[in-house]
Amino acid sequence: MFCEKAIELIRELHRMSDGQLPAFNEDGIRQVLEEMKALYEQNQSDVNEAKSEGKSELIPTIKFRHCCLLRNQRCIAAYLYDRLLRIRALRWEYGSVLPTNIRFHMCAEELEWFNQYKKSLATYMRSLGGEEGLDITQDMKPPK
Amino acid sequence: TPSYVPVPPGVGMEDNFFSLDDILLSHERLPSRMECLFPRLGFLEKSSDSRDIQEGTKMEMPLFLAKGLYERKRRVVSVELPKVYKEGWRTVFSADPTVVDLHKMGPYYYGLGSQMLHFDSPENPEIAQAILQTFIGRFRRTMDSSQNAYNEDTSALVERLDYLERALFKAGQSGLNSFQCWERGRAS
Amino acid sequence: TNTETYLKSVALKHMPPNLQTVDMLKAVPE
Repeated sequence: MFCEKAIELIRELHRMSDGQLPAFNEDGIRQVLEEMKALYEQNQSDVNEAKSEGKSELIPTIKFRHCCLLRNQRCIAAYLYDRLLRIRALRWEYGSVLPTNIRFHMCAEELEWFNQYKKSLATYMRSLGGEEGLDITQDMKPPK
Repeated sequence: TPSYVPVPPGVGMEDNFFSLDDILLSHERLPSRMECLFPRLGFLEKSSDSRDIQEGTKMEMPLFLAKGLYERKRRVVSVELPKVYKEGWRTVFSADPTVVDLHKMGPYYYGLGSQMLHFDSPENPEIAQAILQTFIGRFRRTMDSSQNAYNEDTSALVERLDYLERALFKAGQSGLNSFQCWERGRAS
Repeated sequence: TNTETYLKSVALKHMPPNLQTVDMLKAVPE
């Protein structure tokens, strides 16, 4: 069945419900994108055939593949988004310099996203508490 | 990492695009019947040598696909209601919902049941009621046990819960642990 | 914007033409 590689990506993250960041599964994503490419090309071909030869019986198959394309898109997007939520949480847990072993698990684009997030957060914190700003990532537990 | 808050699953018949739970739920397979020919997809159906999936073929289909293909006005695919939502089991639930092993019968009893309402069935009102009443009947025990089991092995308490109930149990435990931490002066 | 840019650069731009956007407002629950 289609979309099996895509669901594996989701399971990989779901297993780590505590927010740990596993290594970026570049190979997994590549395989899902390849499946999407194949599905799309098959659909293009069948759509042309359905139009030019009036083969309306191909429509259910075209819809089937389209559902799988949408599914693969959703799985990839959710995988990447959930990883961003984990990475965002790391800023609050570890501060603005992440441990090396965590950075190794991030792809270049995730590091870039993290840098942008840090900047947004810093800008926001500077806007609080008068001239000095306020570091809201400190003192996250109440005083005794 | 307490700062990691994943996208929660949708409530009722909704589902959230980025929710890992919703994606996993919608991967559950349902016994289905293809109500028309699906040309050139025969390779997906292991028992057949045909190039096509023939009309009338029965196969297990993931929920996302069944939902995507289902049409109210045209017979494209029909989905069989899993037995846990059928009348026989609904009667069991109405007698005493607390005795059922919802992990074995599920594990997404509430989630999958809610999603089944997307397929037009004359039993939908009864199915919806059964799911709701089952939740109401079981919720109190889940909540009570999550608030009373401190620092102990909870596997026996959760093993018969479906995933929604396990999430509620976990939330209860988290609250209990935080409270205990505070009482011991360890929350600062 | 940061997240949309990221999703596009890592994955969406490599997808078929009709699947290169995700409606973030719809996708991210309130």
